[in-house]
Amino acid sequence: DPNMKGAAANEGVLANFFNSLLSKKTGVP
Amino acid sequence: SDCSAVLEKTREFFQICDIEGKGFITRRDMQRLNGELPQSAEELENVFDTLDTDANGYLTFEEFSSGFSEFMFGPGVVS
Repeated sequence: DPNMKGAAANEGVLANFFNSLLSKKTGVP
Repeated sequence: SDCSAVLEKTREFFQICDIEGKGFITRRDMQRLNGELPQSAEELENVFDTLDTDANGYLTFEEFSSGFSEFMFGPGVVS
């Protein structure tokens, strides 16, 4: 299902984004 | 409580994106993070589009926090 794939990909992008914000906040890469 | 800690964190993240304190995030704000976060401009666009659920070009705190909740707890937790 291409829609499911798209959603999963977006979730990964979101997770990376929030992880980066977490790293930025704490200064831990 | 855990809940208020998450809310606090969400607020901090929102403020990192909303540099001028407008109360919402635009696509342009997101692009500005390009130099500060490891994500590419395209990935940041993707993040913006994913969080901007009503696709009006403005990311409100509510939209942002529901996206963050999904990241923290999985989809469907916050209605």
